[in-house]
This record gives sequence, C-alpha cells and structure tokens, in this order.
Amino acid sequence: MNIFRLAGDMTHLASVLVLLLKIHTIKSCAGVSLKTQELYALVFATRYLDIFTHFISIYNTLMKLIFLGSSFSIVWYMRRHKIVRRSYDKEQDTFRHLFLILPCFLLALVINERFTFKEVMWTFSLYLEAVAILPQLVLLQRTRNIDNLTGQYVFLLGGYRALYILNWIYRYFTEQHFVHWITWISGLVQTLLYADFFYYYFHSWKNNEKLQLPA
Amino acid sequence: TEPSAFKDEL
Repeated sequence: MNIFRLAGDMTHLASVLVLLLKIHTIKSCAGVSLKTQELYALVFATRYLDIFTHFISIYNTLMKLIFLGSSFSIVWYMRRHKIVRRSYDKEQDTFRHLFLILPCFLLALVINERFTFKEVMWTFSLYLEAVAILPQLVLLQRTRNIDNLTGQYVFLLGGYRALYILNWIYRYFTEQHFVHWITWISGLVQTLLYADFFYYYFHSWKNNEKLQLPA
Repeated sequence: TEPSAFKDEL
C-alpha cells in the first residue's frame, strides 16, 4: 500500500468520523442528505459482497467493516433516532435515488469487466459511488448556513477521492497493471463533482467567511 | 493476473 492510498483511506475514515461525531454528539443531522447516506450504504453493501469469502488483509477487512457499519448506522440515526431525525431537512432533501441507482445499474450491466453477479455488483458500486454525493451537494446549495462539520465532511470526502487518484497514478507507474478504465473514469468523474465545492470551500476559508454555495 | 481492477482497494 502506498502513502497516497493510506492517506486517502484515512481521509475517508476522518470524513465518516466527523459526520458521526456531529450526529452522535450534537444530536443533529441538519444539512446532511439522507439520500446520499443511503446511497453510500448501498455502495458498500454491493461492493463488499466478498468481505467474508475473499481475504486480503486484516486492515482491509477492518476498514470494510467500519465503512459498512458507519454508513448503516448513520442511516439508522437519521431515520430512527428520535432526536436526530427531527433535525433532518426532509423538504430540502428531494433528490430521487432512483434517478441515480437505475442508470448506474444499467450501465454496470452493459459496461463491466466480467458478466458475473459479483463483478456487476462491484462495478455498479463504483458507478454509484461516483454520483452518490450529488444529493448532498444539492442540499448544501439549498442550505443557507452550512455548519462547519457538514462542510468539513464534504471537504474530507472530496479529499479522499483526490488522494485515490494520486494513488492510481502511483500504482500505474509502480505495478504491473492493466489500464483500469472503469475504476479510473468513474473515480475521475466523482472527483470532478467536488471541484465546484472545493472552489467555494477554499474561498470561504481564505476570506474567513462562512461557507455558502451560490444558488 | 486478476482481470478485475483494484479489488484490494476500498
């Protein structure tokens, strides 16, 4: 494992911890998109189908368990916890899951490396992860006051994706690998979706202003 | 070689 990959995973872990911290400690999920969280739960559930049958490393299994556990517990908090769920902006979080899930699934059926159940589900999870942040970005744009933790959560998620791209560049030059078009292109699309957010994030940080995305 | 990409990633 190279340094970019490790830094990427740690950033991803940090993003999840920031979100859980907000929800668990402040008992608020204001500004957090349940749609995005449900999509992530689906992403991990379909990607880690082989978690108990294909062992890679303790690190790998542990991280998979953390991402599965955290994504499902965030969804549970937002839907079921009697205090947390009251702070959910249901009226603002209107993005339709199916508009993302269905095209990703159809695309995975057509463009995959091998037409097997596990491989199609794995490819589907890559496509879906690429666009899963969209409901969250739409919600951020509608929310006038983005609190610090929500802003940091999205920033860390975007950072994780950017570090994964560096990781692939590194792997391309150091390992004997195929050109992994599916992983690369979906990863690139995913990272580009954050470009706009990053711009405004750095802008507000530089000017010491509250983060606000233009309508 | 495993044809499927980067299965060791998260």
